[in-house]
Amino acid sequence: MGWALALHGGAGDVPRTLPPELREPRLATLRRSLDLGAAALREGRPALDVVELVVRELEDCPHFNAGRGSVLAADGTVEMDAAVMEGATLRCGAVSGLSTVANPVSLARLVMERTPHVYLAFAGAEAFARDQGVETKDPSHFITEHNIERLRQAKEANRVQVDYTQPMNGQATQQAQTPADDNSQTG
Amino acid sequence: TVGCVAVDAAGNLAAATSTGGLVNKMPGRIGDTPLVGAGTYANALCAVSATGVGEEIIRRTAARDVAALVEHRGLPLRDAAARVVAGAPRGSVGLVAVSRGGEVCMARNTTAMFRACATEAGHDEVCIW
Repeated sequence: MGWALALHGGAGDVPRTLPPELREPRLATLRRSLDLGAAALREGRPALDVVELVVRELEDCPHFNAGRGSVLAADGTVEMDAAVMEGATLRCGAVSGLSTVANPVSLARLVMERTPHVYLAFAGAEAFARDQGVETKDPSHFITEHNIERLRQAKEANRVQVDYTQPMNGQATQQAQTPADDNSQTG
Repeated sequence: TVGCVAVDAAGNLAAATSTGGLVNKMPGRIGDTPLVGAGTYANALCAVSATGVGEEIIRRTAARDVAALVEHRGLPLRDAAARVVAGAPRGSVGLVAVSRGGEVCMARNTTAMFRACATEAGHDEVCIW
């Protein structure tokens, strides 16, 4: 059947009135990442290399919620997560709570390939990144003005937001925060 | 959240996902992305990367569920993905997936998902809504 790839840059409630200055850079990055991945597959590179290559490109785009441009936790910091998995072998690697690693997906791959483990988090993952010599940045590198404003709005509304949540008024926020039943926090 | 799934010309599958999580999340919160089988999964039959409300994706082990429906019930990838997405609360899940045979699927129950796909056969798509 031949090669194929698909990618995403997040999902949510994106209004059709999204201004061009917010829409176009994201579409351009999706196109660039798709072309990059397709070219790599056309050249015969393995799927594992391709998914890492594409996700790195998306992480480097400040308009998406990963790498530079990651949204902010309640304390104003970034805590990035990433994972990679290879189908034929079921090998996988994952990282959580990163605040300095430029491309978390590549660190996840190193967890998969160079440790006996599947998942490293927070201080341990940061220490592993330093040990492996991957590119790191000052935590401020990942924080954008746009995301500072989004955190301010979310705090004002007292809620957490998925990638493309639209602003809500106070009444709607209260309704959204109220558990619908006793199972609302199951898990 | 960003992610990519691919099958190469030799039929090898892989998935990768990366995210900053949720705005205003509690420090220390871990979402679906790094949890194997929740937001990211690949086996010899398909590869899946998910995005949306992480806690919902974790509860449903969404990515592995898609793969399990393909593996154990023999569903086509598209049907398996549609079933998992439809079973989640409206507005909570989007995913991209590819099969070993080169089938591509982009399913969601959100109003939009930034997404793109391409195949060796020449299909090429970039879209939001």
